[in-house]
Amino acid sequence: FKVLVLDPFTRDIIAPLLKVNELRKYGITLHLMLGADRQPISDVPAIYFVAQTEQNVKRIALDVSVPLYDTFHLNFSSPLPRPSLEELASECVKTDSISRVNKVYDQYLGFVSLEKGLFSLAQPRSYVKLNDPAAKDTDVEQAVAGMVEGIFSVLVSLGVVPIIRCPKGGAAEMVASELEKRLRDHLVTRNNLFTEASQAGGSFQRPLLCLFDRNFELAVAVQHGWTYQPLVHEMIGLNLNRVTV
Amino acid sequence: DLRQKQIDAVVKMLNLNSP
Repeated sequence: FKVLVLDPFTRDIIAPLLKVNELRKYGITLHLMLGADRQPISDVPAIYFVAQTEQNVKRIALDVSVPLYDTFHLNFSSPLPRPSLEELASECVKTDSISRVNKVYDQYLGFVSLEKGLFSLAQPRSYVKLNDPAAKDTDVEQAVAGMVEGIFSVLVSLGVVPIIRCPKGGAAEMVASELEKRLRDHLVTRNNLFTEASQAGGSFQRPLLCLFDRNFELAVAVQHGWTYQPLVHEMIGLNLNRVTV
Repeated sequence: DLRQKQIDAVVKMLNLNSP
């Protein structure tokens, strides 16, 4: 008997992957939202799978201090920044509840797999955020950082370090250079996330990652796929492989 | 298969195994 606690972002990650009955197969009898009012359940381990936001960390610290559950297994969809981890630790020490936190994991799962060969970074209105003339620098940086973190999660999951190509002078270049920096910073550490994959007989050939900018790739915007799925997407709207009529 | 890799990672997490 285990409780799974999610936030809207991680709920969208899990939804296309596992159905409720499949969650039961893995002992998850209850799945709840972090932001909702929840009753304490004693003698039950809780698995938290949430985004690495400050708000989430604060809420988790509160849950641990109550305590809402017996033990806490904390999983963040992307790496938890050091200051947030320290804040979580100090809050738990303050309320003398640190022993209830079993483990804290960085999961590198910050993307939504919709099909075998299709994923989404699940960043709504990202085009507007990047192209709005009134957008602040911090908003653009935040949007780019979100994309970089999502693509980095994909690369860690695949265990590959790609060669990156992009057009010059746009959002795609910003994403590409930040991603390159992120990869370089990570690869200098000895036991990095790509070591295991390369030792397990990973390919010596590096894949090619092409980042396109919709402003320059105008053909994409006017090209329409003539299959059932794009038709449904355009007529009714397709979200997380689901259609709401 | 990226989707399968993500499913495996999620299942590992639900089974309380380390990543």
